[in-house]
Amino acid sequence: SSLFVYDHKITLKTCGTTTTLLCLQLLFDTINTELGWDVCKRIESTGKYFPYKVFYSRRCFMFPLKQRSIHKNWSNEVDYLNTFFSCGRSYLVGRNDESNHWNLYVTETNKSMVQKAKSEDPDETLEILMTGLDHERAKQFIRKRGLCEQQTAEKSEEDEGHMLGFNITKSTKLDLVYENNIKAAFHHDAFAFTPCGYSANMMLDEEYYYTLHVTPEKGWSYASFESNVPVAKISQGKQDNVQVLNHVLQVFQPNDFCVTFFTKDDLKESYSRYMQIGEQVPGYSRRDRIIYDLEDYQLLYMRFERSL
Amino acid sequence: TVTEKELTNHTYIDHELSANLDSAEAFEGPEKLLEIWFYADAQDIPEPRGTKKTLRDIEVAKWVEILKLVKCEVLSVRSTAVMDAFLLSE
Repeated sequence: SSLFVYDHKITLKTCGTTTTLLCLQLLFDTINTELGWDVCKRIESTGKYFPYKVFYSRRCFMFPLKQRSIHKNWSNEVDYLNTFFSCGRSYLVGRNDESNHWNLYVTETNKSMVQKAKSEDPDETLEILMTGLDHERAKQFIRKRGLCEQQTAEKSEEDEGHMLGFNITKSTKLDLVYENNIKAAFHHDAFAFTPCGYSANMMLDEEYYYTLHVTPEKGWSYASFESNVPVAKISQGKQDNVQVLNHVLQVFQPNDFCVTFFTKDDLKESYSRYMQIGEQVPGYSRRDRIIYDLEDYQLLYMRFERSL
Repeated sequence: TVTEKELTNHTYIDHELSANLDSAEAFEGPEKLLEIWFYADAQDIPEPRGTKKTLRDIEVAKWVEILKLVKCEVLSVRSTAVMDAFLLSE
């Protein structure tokens, strides 16, 4: 799991049986107390909060009944979100009768909060959710502890979980997903879990991130990749998101995966390239392609399966 | 590409949690993704107490408390010029 905190926004991505939404009240109360932000006070007339924008999404769970509290059921999550936020809408994306659809909740943009003119904001988010990882590929994310104790001792500030996470990042080349042609600063933090599993946060050019989470267990193997890195800027136009997708797929070689791509501007070249992606993923067949016009964002959802 | 100096540049690290964490019960893959934009841009943040304070001014201990309700613990934090990246348990 990962949390990214910027000056004005947060992104919280949590795995397992976490109870993500149950932190909302304390989150808003803490910000109100610590920072005195009016946006973290409930509006008197509605009794709800109305921040600039809220997104909540997840792929459908593999074991929904093992989830806790409101997270057992999408409609309960939406009901809970609606007790906090004004003008929320929910979407079930993909086939209702399939066990691999994707759910999204998004609030209306609070445009009254925009005070100052913005510079060009390349806001885009790419998420790749993969299941049925190739067995040999999945094994890369299983590391036994105790094998690098001496190495760890030599680096007294570090512990074995982070050391093994670093080694996995290097051996899988997950630090090389983007062509960093502008020589932007690169920061990395990864951890190898016991008995297995891997999480990593990678930061590029101080303001962008990509994050990976892997549960390699046979039978329910899963990996996710999420990124807000503007690929054209970082690569100086030498790479696009289709190449990023293919790089990630090479590492995991899943049986199936879904891709979501959010962007503020549907005219962007990267969005146009993604619209044509079906023929450019070797070894996979596209099963669904769904486009949503979400007020000021465009959402593209696609699902692929390995070709027979 | 990542270099070994990245192993020693954490803003925060919980060595005890790192050594003892067992994720054997973390059976579920798909994550829950919550993104809240309190303001459209950092420039829009007000100064209710005369000085501009942002989400990054909230100390790690407060985030630890908030994340307890999520059932997550903080393994480590890496900071850049404009963001703090928390690596969490689960």
